[in-house]
Amino acid sequence: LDRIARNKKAALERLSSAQT
Amino acid sequence: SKPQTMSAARGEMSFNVPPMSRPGVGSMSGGYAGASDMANNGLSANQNQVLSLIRSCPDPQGISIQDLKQRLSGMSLAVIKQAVEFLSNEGHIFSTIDEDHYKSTDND
Repeated sequence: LDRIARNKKAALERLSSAQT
Repeated sequence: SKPQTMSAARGEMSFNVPPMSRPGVGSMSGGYAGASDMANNGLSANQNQVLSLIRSCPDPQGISIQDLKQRLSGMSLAVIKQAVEFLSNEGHIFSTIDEDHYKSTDND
């Protein structure tokens, strides 16, 4: 479950950088 | 005495509406449909289908590629994987317990 949280965090960072 | 009815000059200068300030996304959201398979968020139809399915899965561990394949019976596994990879790269989804399970970032 730690992996899920880390992946989600990384994904959110990708998302925000992709949208700028 | 004069009535004070010069209300036209009142308040008009106080509006300072910022210009359309949405970078990037939505630049293709104009008035045509059907000319391409791009939806207004820049994703292809396939990618949108995959994304909405992943979004609709309430499971905390996400949805598996196999589930996606079953629900998108018209789509080949290769296409699904391609869409998943794209969405993952964009940050819309992420893998959970393994590289076969995905969850969306933007539904909580």
